[in-house]
Amino acid sequence: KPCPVDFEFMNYTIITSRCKGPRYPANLCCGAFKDFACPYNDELNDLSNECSSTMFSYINLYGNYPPGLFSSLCRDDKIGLICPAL
Amino acid sequence: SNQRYISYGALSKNNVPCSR
Repeated sequence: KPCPVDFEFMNYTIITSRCKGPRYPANLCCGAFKDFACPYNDELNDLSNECSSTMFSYINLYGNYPPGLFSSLCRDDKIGLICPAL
Repeated sequence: SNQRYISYGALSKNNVPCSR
């Protein structure tokens, strides 16, 4: 199932300006990641589409991040990464 | 209230560049 969100042409500087190597501080990187991704949490959590795979492809492409950076760095609650309230 | 979150299932897609 295709992703209804077009992640190809989005502005990723919200992440790339704050999450930088070589240290990739978790508070900055995970905060930036959530700021970018939380508006699309419903689409990303739907694992029957390609949204999360596509989004991470572009995040890693534009940020030149090592594979698995965010999944290894970011932990909140047992349910997942908590998004700020709207 | 509805707490929004990014599931670890979605986050795990960061691990696999070429999932199949």
